[in-house]
Amino acid sequence: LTPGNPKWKRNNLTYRILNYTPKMRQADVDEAIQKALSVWSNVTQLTFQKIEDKEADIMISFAYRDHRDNSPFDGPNGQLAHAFQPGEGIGGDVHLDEEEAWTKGGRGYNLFIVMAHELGHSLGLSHSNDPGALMYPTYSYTDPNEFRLPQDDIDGIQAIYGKSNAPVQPTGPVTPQACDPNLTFDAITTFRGEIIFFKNRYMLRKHPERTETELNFISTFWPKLSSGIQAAYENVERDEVLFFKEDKYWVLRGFDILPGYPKPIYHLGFPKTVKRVNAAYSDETTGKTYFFIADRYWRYDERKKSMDHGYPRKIVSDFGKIGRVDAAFQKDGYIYFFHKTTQFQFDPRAKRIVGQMKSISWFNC
Amino acid sequence: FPVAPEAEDEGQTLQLVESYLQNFYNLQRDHQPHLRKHSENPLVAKLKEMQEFFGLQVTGKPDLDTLEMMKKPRCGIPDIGQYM
Repeated sequence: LTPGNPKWKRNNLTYRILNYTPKMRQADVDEAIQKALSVWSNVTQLTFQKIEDKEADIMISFAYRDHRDNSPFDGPNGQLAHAFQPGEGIGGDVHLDEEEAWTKGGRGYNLFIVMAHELGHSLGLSHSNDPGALMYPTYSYTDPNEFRLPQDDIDGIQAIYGKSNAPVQPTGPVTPQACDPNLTFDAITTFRGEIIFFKNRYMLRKHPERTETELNFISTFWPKLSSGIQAAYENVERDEVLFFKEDKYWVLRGFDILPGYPKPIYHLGFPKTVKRVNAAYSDETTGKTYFFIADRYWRYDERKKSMDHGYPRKIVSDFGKIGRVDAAFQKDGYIYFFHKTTQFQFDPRAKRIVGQMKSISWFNC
Repeated sequence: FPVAPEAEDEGQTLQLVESYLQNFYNLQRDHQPHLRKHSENPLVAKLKEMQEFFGLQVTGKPDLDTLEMMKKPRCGIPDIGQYM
């Protein structure tokens, strides 16, 4: 919240678009701004009416370098935009740096994302230090079609304007905290010596030699894979990582998705009855990859590039009581299975569970 | 004399750090810039404030993670205080 708690005295606000950028179709600019306004009206009782002529509460314009508000822009990149806290005159106004590469997609800077952030300021919010929050100071792309206002921002705006009228209060994604004992994972894979833990639209990167854990948006590295990865494994021999989401999979070499992907998982030999993969790991010594689906598992031969015969088998028959597998990876000869907040260490030589830990044991909590 | 590369780098680094802290952490523009001076000068104090905000290691020095964060495209509004 902003010191002094500036806020609009009424809920029905007006906005006006003073000019347009030549880098986008006018209709796309209108749509991006309208969608950005709805981010905030969806979670409060605020309404926004577009006006074309008079002075509006929120005046939106594209501006160049020194535009006489004592806060000159700095050319491409750097500062993208700014806005003023609620108040008369310049209060509430949004200025966008005309020299930025404004777009409606993932290239350049997505106008919807930046606009939604700046409108947070126009309504009285300051910056959040939650790296997953919309009001975090630095830019990060989220597909507008998949965008959901994070809980941190909902809490902030409702602290100023109260809750929405909706029968069910809206909620938003919460940024994973590495040492949250309730943290569970969607998928985990090794990756060139690191371990990457996937959760919603985030990835936590852990390098064995570094104490701290790095939190990133998945889209920072793989814009096309913005969230919801369900299984992943590394084929060390081929320096590839495979990601699974619903009935598709992607192959990545380094940070690049190989052309021709995604492909249907049925290309690997799964029957059509399989709709998604829960977890996977690959044993680099045997070249065998294990896929876990519900209470069964398949084994795939990376060298023959086909499923082994005699599968699927019951997980409990060969791996013991590890329940449904959320995620798995192999490290230093052991297999680590994750089931909710519990982690099992499995010794494939002894063919039995040799340890049980919290799922967050890798984060030096 | 031609500026030695590291000295030039240091000059650029100091400039980047200084303008970032002036823009977003209300560092006064008339302070004397010394990254090395031992007593806690305003620039080091503001640098620590920025590192604290972003959850970086609070070193008071322009380390790699800090400089990387400063180079990220962002909103022009300060991270602290009002934005009248």
